Amino acid sequence: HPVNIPRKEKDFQGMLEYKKEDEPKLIKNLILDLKPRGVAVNLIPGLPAYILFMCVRHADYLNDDQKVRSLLTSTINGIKKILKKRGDDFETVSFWLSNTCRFLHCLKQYSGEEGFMKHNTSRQNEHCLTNFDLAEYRQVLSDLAIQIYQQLVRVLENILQPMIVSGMLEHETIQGVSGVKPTGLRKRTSSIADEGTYTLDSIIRQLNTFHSIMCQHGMDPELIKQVVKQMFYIIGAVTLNNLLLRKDMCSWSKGMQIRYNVSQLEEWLRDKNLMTSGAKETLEPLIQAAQLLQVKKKTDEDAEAICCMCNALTTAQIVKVLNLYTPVNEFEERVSVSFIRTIQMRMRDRKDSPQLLMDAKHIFPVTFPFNPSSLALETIQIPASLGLGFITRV
Amino acid sequence: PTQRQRPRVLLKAPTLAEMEEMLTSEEEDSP
Repeated sequence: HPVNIPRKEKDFQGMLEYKKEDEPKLIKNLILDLKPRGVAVNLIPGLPAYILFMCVRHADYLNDDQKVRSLLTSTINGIKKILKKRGDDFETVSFWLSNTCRFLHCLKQYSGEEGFMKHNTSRQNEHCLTNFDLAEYRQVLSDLAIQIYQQLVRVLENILQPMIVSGMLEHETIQGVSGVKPTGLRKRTSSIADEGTYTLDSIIRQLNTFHSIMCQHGMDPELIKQVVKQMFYIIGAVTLNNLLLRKDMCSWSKGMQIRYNVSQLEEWLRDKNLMTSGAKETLEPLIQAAQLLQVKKKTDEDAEAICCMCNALTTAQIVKVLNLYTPVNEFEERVSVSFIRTIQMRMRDRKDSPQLLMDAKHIFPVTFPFNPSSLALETIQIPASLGLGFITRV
Repeated sequence: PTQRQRPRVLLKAPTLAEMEEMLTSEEEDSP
């Protein structure tokens, strides 16, 4: 009887052999039919990327350029197909953004180019591609990753958008702080969120969900930082734009509410060790608008202080907030026209944009810093749940 | 890294857009 001697990992070379005719099945099982919430939950982060790369390695080992081209093209088209089909699902987009980046890093790490081998073990250096230079395919994969990242931003924006105004502006996170109704205005919301309205907690819970999914998928930490920075920018821009368009949002107490909400978002960044992501800085215009609602607005000294403080707001935005400002009670006066004139005079040299609203659709350029993996390819095993029995570890 | 015998051959890659066309024609061909 042929004795099935289990080969030790040291015998494997970290490649996966498959028949050319099985390529469609490989793409179907590993990309098109793979559910991030299904079997993928138990996979090591980036496993699909490692499997695809180990297949590329074997085709390279065979010196079969057609097989390499076909696999790379089918992989890229397979990912595009699944993102066309399920591109509004955050988990799917996050999963394939993470795996596309991991695949890109593998193509670099094992390219044989000195600059990408600094962190390799000697064994990993033995696993570098031997026949083909795939630099052009790396560029195509990088273009694909940019497309997937922009799709991820659209998906998270669609999820966050309905929560922002309600959670950041309307809902009274600090109950009762605006107990005194602003003069002449009906109080918009009760201090306890009505059923169906979002609160600041709703936003923070959603941030937690996004963050844990991206971590579970093994997304590069530097990329997670960029996603979080983009999310905070959207929250800050949508909140500020609504504040600039709504008289009922320009009061001392709203300034207090906004500052408290921003402090809770900063707390979240600290908890997730994301203070270096640049996310907090994207909230600066909103922070300054909230401060503007709370500072004194009477004397020349007040005008001087405001001009120094509001370096992240345009003149148009400052003037708008001052015009909309609604005193908390009859004892407080409105902001005088002369005071606003003083502000305009002091800021006439600024030559800043006449634009009033922030561009809430702006997407920061994304980068994918090289992130080599310490995972040893020869140790990778393919779970039976992936249905890839037709592939052979080599 | 071990001294290489011969340089790796650069594989020319189609652009994403060209791949998109392949994908579209593939989808049109398939029943």
